[in-house]
Amino acid sequence: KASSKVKDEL
Amino acid sequence: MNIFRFAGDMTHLISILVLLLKIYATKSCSGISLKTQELYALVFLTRYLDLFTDFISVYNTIMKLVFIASSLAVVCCMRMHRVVRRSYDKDLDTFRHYFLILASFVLALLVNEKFTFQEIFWAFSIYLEALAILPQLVLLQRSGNVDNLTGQYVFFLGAYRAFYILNWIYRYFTEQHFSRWIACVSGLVQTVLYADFFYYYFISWKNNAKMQLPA
Repeated sequence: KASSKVKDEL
Repeated sequence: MNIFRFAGDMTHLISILVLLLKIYATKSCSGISLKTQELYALVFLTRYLDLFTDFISVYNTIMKLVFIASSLAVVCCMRMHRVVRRSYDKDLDTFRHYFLILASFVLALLVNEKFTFQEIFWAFSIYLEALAILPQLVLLQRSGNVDNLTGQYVFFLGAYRAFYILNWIYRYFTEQHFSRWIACVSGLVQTVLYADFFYYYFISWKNNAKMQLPA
C-alpha cells in the first residue's frame, strides 16, 4: 500500500 | 525498482547529457527550444516538492537533484551565456507555452489523486511534461534540418517515457493496489506526441541520411 501512496518514481 | 524504470531513468539521463554536450561542445543552442527547457525546469521543480520531506533512496534523491540542476543550468546558459544565447533561434521559438502551463494547471485542479497542494502540483508536473516537448517539435519543424545531437536529444527524451509505460504495465501486474493512471495516460499522450518525430528519425537512420522534417 505504501509504495502506491508515496511517489517513488522520478 | 525494475529494469524498465531503470532503463527509462538512464535514457532520460542520457538525453540530458547529450543536450549538455551539444551546448557545451558546439557553444551553440541552435535548434534547441528555450521554452521547452523552461517547461522542463518547471516540471522538475513542481514534481520534486517532496525532495526534502520524503526520502525514498539515495538514487532517487540524487537523480532528482541532477534533473533540477541540469534543467536550470540549461535555461540559465541559454539566457545568460554571452556566446550561447546568440545562437538561440528566438524568432523560430515562438510557441505560446504559457497556454500549456495554464491548461496543465487547470487540468491538475480538476483531475488529481487528492486535492492537496503537493498532489495538485504533482499532477500539474505530469500533464505539463506531456506537453513540454511541443515547442521543441515546432521549432524543429520550422528549422527543417535537425543536427545530430539535437535529434539524439529529442529521441532519448521521447524514448524514456516509453520505458516508463513498460514499467507501469510491469508494476500493475506485479504489485497490488498499484494505480498510476494519471501518469500512465499522460505518459501515453507524451509518447504519442513524439510519433512523427520517431518516424522521421527512423527514416533518417535507415537511409543513413541527415534528418529532415517536412516543412
